[in-house]
Parts: sequence; C-alpha cells; structure tokens
Amino acid sequence: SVSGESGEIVEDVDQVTLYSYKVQSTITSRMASTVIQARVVNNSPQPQSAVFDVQIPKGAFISNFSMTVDGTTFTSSIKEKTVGRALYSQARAKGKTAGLVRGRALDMENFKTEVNILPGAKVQFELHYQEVKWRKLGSYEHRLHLQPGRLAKHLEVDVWIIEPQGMRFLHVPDTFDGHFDGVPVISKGHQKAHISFKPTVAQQRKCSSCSETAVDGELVVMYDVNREEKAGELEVFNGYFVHYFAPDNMDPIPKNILFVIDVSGSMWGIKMKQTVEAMKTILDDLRAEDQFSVVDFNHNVRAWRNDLVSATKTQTVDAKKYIEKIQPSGGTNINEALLRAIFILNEANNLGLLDPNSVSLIILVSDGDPTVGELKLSKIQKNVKQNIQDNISLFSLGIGFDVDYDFLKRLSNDNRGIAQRIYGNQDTSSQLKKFYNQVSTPLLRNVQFNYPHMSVMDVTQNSFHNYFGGSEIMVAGKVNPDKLDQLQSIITATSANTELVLETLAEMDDLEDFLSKDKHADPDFTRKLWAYLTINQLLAERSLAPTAAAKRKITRTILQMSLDHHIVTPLTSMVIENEAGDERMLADSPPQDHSCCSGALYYGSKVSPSSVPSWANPAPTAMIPMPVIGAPVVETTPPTHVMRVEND
Amino acid sequence: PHFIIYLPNSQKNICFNIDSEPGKILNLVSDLESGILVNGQLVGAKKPKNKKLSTYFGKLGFYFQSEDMKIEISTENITLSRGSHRSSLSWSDTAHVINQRVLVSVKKVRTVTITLDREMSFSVLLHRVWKKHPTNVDFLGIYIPPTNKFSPNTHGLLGQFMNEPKIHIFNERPGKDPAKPEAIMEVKGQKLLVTRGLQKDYRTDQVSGTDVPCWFVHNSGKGFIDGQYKDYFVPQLYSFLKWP
Repeated sequence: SVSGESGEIVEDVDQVTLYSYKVQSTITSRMASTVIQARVVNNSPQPQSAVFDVQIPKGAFISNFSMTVDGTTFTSSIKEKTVGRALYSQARAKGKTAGLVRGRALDMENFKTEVNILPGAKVQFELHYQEVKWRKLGSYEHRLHLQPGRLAKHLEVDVWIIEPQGMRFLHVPDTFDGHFDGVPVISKGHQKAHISFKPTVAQQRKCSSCSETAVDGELVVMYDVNREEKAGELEVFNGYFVHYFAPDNMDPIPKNILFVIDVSGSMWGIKMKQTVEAMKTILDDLRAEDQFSVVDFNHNVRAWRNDLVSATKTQTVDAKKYIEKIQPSGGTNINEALLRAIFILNEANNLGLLDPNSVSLIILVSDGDPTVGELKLSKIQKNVKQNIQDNISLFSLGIGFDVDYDFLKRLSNDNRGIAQRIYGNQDTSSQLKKFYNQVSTPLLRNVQFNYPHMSVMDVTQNSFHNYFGGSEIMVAGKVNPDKLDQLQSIITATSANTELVLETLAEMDDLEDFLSKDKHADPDFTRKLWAYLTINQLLAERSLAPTAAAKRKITRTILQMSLDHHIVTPLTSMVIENEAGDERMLADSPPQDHSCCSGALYYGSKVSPSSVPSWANPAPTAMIPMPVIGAPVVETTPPTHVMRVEND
Repeated sequence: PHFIIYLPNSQKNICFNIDSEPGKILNLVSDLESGILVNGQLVGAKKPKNKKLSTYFGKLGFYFQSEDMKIEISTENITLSRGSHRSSLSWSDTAHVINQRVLVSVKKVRTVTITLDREMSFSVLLHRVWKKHPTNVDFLGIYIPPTNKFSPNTHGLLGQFMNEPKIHIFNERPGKDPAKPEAIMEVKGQKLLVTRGLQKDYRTDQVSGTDVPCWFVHNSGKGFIDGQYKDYFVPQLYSFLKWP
C-alpha cells in the first residue's frame, strides 16, 4: 500500500496508484493552453493496464503528448495523416494504444491512452491542448473536465487568467453539488487571476469512508473583461495582432425570425418534448419589434402563419398553442421546409414589410437527413443558396448523431450563419434556448474590420453579417513590422439606420511590458489565436470549396499550418514514439466529427483589410471660421487660474 | 459657465457668466422653426470656494426634430437616440456616427462634433480634471460657429445672438483695478458698465487655451441678453424655451 503524508491508505495492494493528477491552465487574452499530467504506480504484483483518459473540448487542438514508462520516454510529433499511419504501422507499440475518440459529453472528445505496465513500474502521462475562449451570453467559460478516476495523493488544478483589458467579473460556480465548497481558492487582481483547486485525499473521497473519488466533473471558471472602447481592443504582440470586438450599450435591432422545426417521426419522444419546451420560452423572449413565424415539417411542410407577424403577446401565445399540438410523425423534407421559410422572408422583403433596419434569421432544427423530396444534400444546398436573399442568415441546429453535421455546417456557412450540434437528451431544451439567446440580440449589421496603410497581412475573416450582443468577434493577422509603430483599425458597421465608424489605435509595444511581467503569460498567444482562427476558418472554407483544385489548395494550407503550429487537426495525426523509434502509437482525430463545434458564432468573409468603405470617410467638419482670433460665438468655462473678469 | 459672444459685424467679443445651482438646465439654442434645440445642465464643483460654489456644464442635450434625434453628451459618455433606438459611445472612443443628415464625430477624450447637413456644426469639448482634485469636476464646453442656417426667431442664451444686436462701446477708461479698464456699452437701448478682461478658447490648445480678450457684462449678462438669465431655465434637457 502507499500511504500519503497523512498516513491514509490510498489504494489497496492490487490497484494502480494515482500518485499525482495535475492540471495547469493558462488563459492569455482568450487563448487557453492546458496541460494535464498524471503519474501512476503499479503497486500490484501483476502487470496492470494504466489508462489516461482525458476529456477535452471539441474545438481544442492537441499540441503535445508525452509518456514516460519506467524511464522510457515517448514523445509526440505531428504528421500528415497518411504519414502518421505509415509510421505507426511500421512499429506498433506492444501493449500500448492512444487515440482521440468522440466524447460522450457535450461538445467534448476524449484523448485516451492505455499502456500495460509491469509490477512496480511508474508511468507519467502529460497532454497539452489549446483552445480559444469564445464569449457567449456576456461571459467566457473555461471548463476543465476533471476525471482522475481514483483518489490522487496530489491533486492540483491551477488556472491562471491574464487579460490585458482587465476583468469585469470572475466567478467559479459550484459544479460539484457543494462537495468542494470552499476548496477552490480565487485570487484576483485587475488584469490577472489565479484559481487553485487542491482538495486533500480526505476531501476527494465521496464520503469519509469511501475509496471512490468525488472529483468527477467540471471545474468551471466564468469571467468577462472590461470594455472601454466601442471599437474594441486591439492587441499587438510578437508580430501578430488580435482584435476583439464586443460593443454593448446599444438597443437591439429588430429581427425577422423563422423557426423551421423538424417534426418527423424520429423526433418522437424527448427530442420533440424538449424542442417544444424550448420554443415556448424562446417565443416568450421575442421582442415586440421582432417579427416571426414557425414552419414545421416532416414529409409535408406546414406553417403556423404563411407570413411574418409581429411578436405581440397574443401572437406568441397563439404560436405556442400551435407548437404544443404538434405530433411528430413521417419523413423529413428539409428542402421544401427551407424553401418555404425563405419564400416567406423574401416575400415580406419584396413587399417592403420588413423594417429596413432589421436583420433576418432562419433557425433550422433537425435531427436527421432528408428522406422525402430532394435527398441530395448538395442539391438542397444549391437550392437554398439560389433562393435565399443576402439579408438572411441561416443557423442550423442538428440534434443527435443521425444528422449529417457537415451538411448543416456547409448549409449555414454558405448563408451567413453557423451550425451547432445539439445533444438529444434531457437538456436539449436548455441547449436550444442557449443557442437562441446567442443570436436573439442583433446589435449591428455589416461589420467590417479595416486596417489601413497596408499595415497587416494574412488577416482572418474580417467582414461579418451581424454582431450579436453578448458575443465577441475576433479578427487576427500579421502586422507589417517595418510599416508603423502603431496599428490603426477602422471598423464600419450599421446599427438601426445609423452608420458607425469606430477607430482605435494600438502601439506595437503596448503589451511588451505587461506580458513580460507575468511568467504564466503565453508570449505566443497572438500567433496561436491567429493560427487557430485561420485553421478553423479554412476548415469551413474547405467544405465549401467550389472546385477540387480550390479544395486541394486549402487542404495544403491547413496541413502546412497544422504542421507548423504543431497541432492535431482533421488533417494531421499525432505519432507517439519512444526514443529508439521502434515503439509507436497513433492518436488520430475522429474521422468526421472534429470539424464540429469550434464554438465560433460567426462565419464571415474576407475583404481587403485596407479598403475602408467610401462613406466611412465623412468629410471633415468645415473648418470653423475664426475671423477674430479665438472669438467666434463661443461659450467656455476657463479654469480659474486665468486672469479674467470674474463675475461681479 | 462663462459665455463669450463674438459679434462679427462690430468685431467685438462680449462675455458674461452665469452661476446657478447644480442640476439647473439652461437653454442655449431654441429654434422652433427648424426644430433645433441645445440645452445645458449645470454641475457644481465638489465644494464652494470663498463661500461660492462654481457651476459648469456637466451635460449637454441636442435635439434635431426633423431627424427625431437626440444627442446627450455628459462628461462620461455620448448617447444617441433616434426614435426609440438608442446607442451610446464613450469618451474613450474614436468614432463617427452617420445618421443621414447628422454626423456625430467623437475624438477620444477630446471633442464631440455634431454636424447637421454638413453646414451647421457644434463642437463640445471635454475638460477632464484630476479625479482627486478637492474642488474641480469634469466639465464641458460648447462652441457654435457663426451660421445663417438658424431661423430668424432662434433664441436662447446663445441662439439669440444669431441675430447680432447693435452695440456701441465708448468712454473707455482705467477701471478701479488698473489692470481692468472699463467702458460704457450701449446695447438694446441700455447703457451698461463693461470691464475689459480675458477668456479662453480651448479648441486649439485643450490644456491652456487661447486668450480671448472681451468686454465683460456684469450681473449675469443682464442688459446684454434678453430678459434675465433665469428666463432661460427649462425643466427638461429636451425642453424648448418658451420666449417671450
């Protein structure tokens, strides 16, 4: 047995002992890098299998893995998929496996390694992954899935958050049903915070005499940053820039929204029940100036109203009644359903019934592929593209795993929207509502990011159809170091018939001082964010590529970037080998799923970053005539130190 | 607040000041005909000095009726409302907001310029003081260049001078304080004792301003302005002045 410091018995003789389980996460301005390290000892007289099973967010990129078994160290390298597979097949490690498998929980996937160890042997696993924090509903959430599987002599979780803008709030909700009340220790400054979670063995126990661990869930850190300028925060560092844009303090723009709901037989049961529940809340949340309708479809297509109606109380009550009566049955005709919704919006637009300042959204909720009418997905995509007017954004929510998520993603990305996977379980309703709330408050339209004077290169998508309150748009790129010592940005956008031109400036060395002072800060965060955004956007563009040649070109770029930035993407694998190179494992991303759920709410487009729209250069105000020095019709209140005629 | 009125025909600067209670709203421009309104709300210093509490403009309201547009500028932020739609900027922003005929330009922690039809403009200057100053508070200045775009019946503490009154200044002589000459100014049928002094224009040099020599009218401008200053109090930031 192995006794911990306090003399407790950690494991009985024939078990593998978890000596330490350490998680270190650093968020440097939205870029999160996490390291999970576990050390186990085989205390039994028999060979044992040691499993290192870690859940990581689906949108994360794994960047490194190492394993030391009894002094033999396995390190990882990133290879193109076929190359990786070839290397693996040449020297399969005996009694050792590694791989990425589809996660069981929401938006998670598992990195799992299993190794057979001899009696008394020690193993250390260490995994590195990176992810971007997307702002949702007014805050960033950092989730660390803790699943050591057994009591750990040393269990230490440290999260550092470094945000140059300063943190508006930081909160660690109780996600362990009160079991670890008071254990997370938060120390927070203006721009930095540290959250430490280090339960003792006794605190880990499910109950005082239990040998199971209660550490099985997520440590969640929520925070938001201060925002002084409406033009957002421009951060330049190490040759890259990141631009964060999340203005608030403006009234929502009216929206015209069409809910297109799959009521085919496969929706029967909890899915329909949860969808109806969600729709009831969503309809309640519509604003009086919004217009809406509901299209429900199976092998037939129906509509609650064949035209848009204002979201008055009576209308939403009526729509709710309609939805409650739905009985799912029959096939799935996505094509007709979408065309009906598009027709309703187009018709309203053509008849001038839409507020010119409004935005139009379609939210498709479906749990399966088409089984009736047009079945060819590419044809459906083409039909939608040909019919939808460019003022409409299409969002697709795919429930469960029977729906071809890639199809929904292409469908939405092609039409100014995004797709999201929804899990068909008891919290489908909250997922649907959470998604709706992310797009329920359009604040700006036609948001374009410009960086004049040819000062930047390789800019990610910089033109977006909408901006929704509570979220954040990120744009990144390389800066032209020999150009300027400042980077200027001009953002143009429209808010309810008002054109906005927002300017901001960043010094090239603004962050030098700040980041150099903190040993946890990741000096590479701008480059990583840029790479992360670029690869994700390329992955989406790749699926929309019009020709095979274009697709190949994008594939080459993604592959090269994945290799350059040493990350596992759908095009690369991680080969894990010992020093001699005669024992190898292969960690491959799940074939078709990895492109799912990067977390980004926006899919924009690229326009030349130095093409400021003409209207955005308002003629400077006519120079104020000053016929007598300093003496036009003025009014001023000078400071008292000026000799002057005081009041009498 | 101190007022400097430039009279282009007589090429003279006339100045006066008004001190009242924090919270009071003074009408600066009231043009019912073209639907243009400018009001200023007073803010007081943190505490009196020499038993006298200085007041400044802490908030300015602009209303353009034809656009149904209100622009409220305080020392903290700039709020634009058009009909029921509202959005706000902060003094940390550098931005232009273009609303068909109205352009609002914010220059970070410096000026807000409001231009109507590219012809009429108003500039608002932010004066930020040391937060911990024992008496001073942030305040605003407003500048309205001469224009003939207002309607003839425009009124208000500033608006009334869009129609320039005739003045005649004579009998200039040393004043009680040798550094402050005095004179008689004949205006609107009255003879007022005026004193020579200096005011400041901060548009080019926001810190120390540019000297503006002027003839100071005492008694809160009485005799030079129509009626007396209390006549220009209005109840709300967007109330037109009822005159007479």
